[in-house]
Amino acid sequence: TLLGVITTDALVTSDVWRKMLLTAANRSFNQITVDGDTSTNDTVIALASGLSGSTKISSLNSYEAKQLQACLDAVMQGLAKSIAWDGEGATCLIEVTVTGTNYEAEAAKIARSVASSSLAKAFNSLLSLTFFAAIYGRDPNWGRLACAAGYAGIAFHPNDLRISLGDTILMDKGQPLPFDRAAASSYLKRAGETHGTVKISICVGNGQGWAQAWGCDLSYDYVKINAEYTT
Amino acid sequence: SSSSSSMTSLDQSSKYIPAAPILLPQGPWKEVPGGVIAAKGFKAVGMYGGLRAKGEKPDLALVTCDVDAIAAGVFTTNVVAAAPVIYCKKTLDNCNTARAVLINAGQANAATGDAGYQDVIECATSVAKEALLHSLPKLIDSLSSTIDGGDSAAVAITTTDLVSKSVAVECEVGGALVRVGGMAKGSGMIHPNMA
Repeated sequence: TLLGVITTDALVTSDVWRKMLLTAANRSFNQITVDGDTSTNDTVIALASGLSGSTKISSLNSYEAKQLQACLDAVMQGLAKSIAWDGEGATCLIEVTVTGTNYEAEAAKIARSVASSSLAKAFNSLLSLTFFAAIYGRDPNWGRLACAAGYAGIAFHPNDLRISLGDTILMDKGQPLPFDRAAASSYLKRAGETHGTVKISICVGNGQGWAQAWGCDLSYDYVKINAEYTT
Repeated sequence: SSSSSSMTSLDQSSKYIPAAPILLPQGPWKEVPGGVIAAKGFKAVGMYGGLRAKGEKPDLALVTCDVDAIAAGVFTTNVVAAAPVIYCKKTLDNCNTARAVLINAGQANAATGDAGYQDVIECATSVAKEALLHSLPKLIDSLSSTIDGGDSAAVAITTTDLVSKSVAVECEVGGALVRVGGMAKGSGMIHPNMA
């Protein structure tokens, strides 16, 4: 379950504050995933005291509103990423950045689809009932990333697809590229050993829309933790 | 990226779990300590109220505002919403302001039916029984606008989390210095779809 409390001393009207929170939630907490289960309790409450002495923000289109929105986005993204980083059993944070769509919401949908993909983060061996992760297994499998982008429900031309893992380009103009497999695998391994961040970049066209989503790898410990946990 | 300054704090709450590294996006803001208490007018505290089945990690958090704060919320869109979610949604439907948020850990409160909702009403009106009721006076007395208050609240809302999550930034907005802070918990059952 996700719970969050946000506070600010900015002076802002109720209508604007509620819209700001929704926008920030869509750019942060609604863009993380650990295990694909939507809780019955997810809640973020945001309180604005108005005690900073700042001018009252009553329009979403004002410059001050954009400044406050950026701060709110930053705080909520920072917290959201730390939740994905601390995902049960996780050894690394996965950050997916999608560019080239027409709208932010389209990029967000593709990014979340990739971050949520159990094939990208893991594939389940039915025979042994154990989990082997593409990320956890340090396997730079671009096909799984392309697959998850493709079923997100946002149309794009496959020939526009470009996928990078860290600094390594795995696919460009829809074609897989020769790449240093050892270096790419080492990048994943290093992130896992240091509980660091795996950065996946996906471009699907020439539009101005971009968004990010965050997840984590799926390790054996996830199953262990949830087998033992009860309330 | 930067680490939360609370990571090095030696306050009581850090005995239980360390603070998370907070990966703040780059921007014109400056990170400041305190999390939810960084902004003017807010106090917070976390304490052990005997709600957890195991251990004595803080399990009850309270965040208050000295004035009526403009309040907003986003909630799970899961049809089977827990009683506290229903309560908070109703409250924000009827009122634009709030003075406090009370959060507990260690007690499952989803799919608890009418009895669960009644528990929420009783908690919110401070007439709950046993552990929660006995803890509330101490909780309120311990409210603090210090960094420790914010840190202890961030620990008190955790469940299976291995680290607490708390951060605040300061930035110039409309010619004045404004602070935005927050705390969160979450480790498993994470695929939010809130509105």
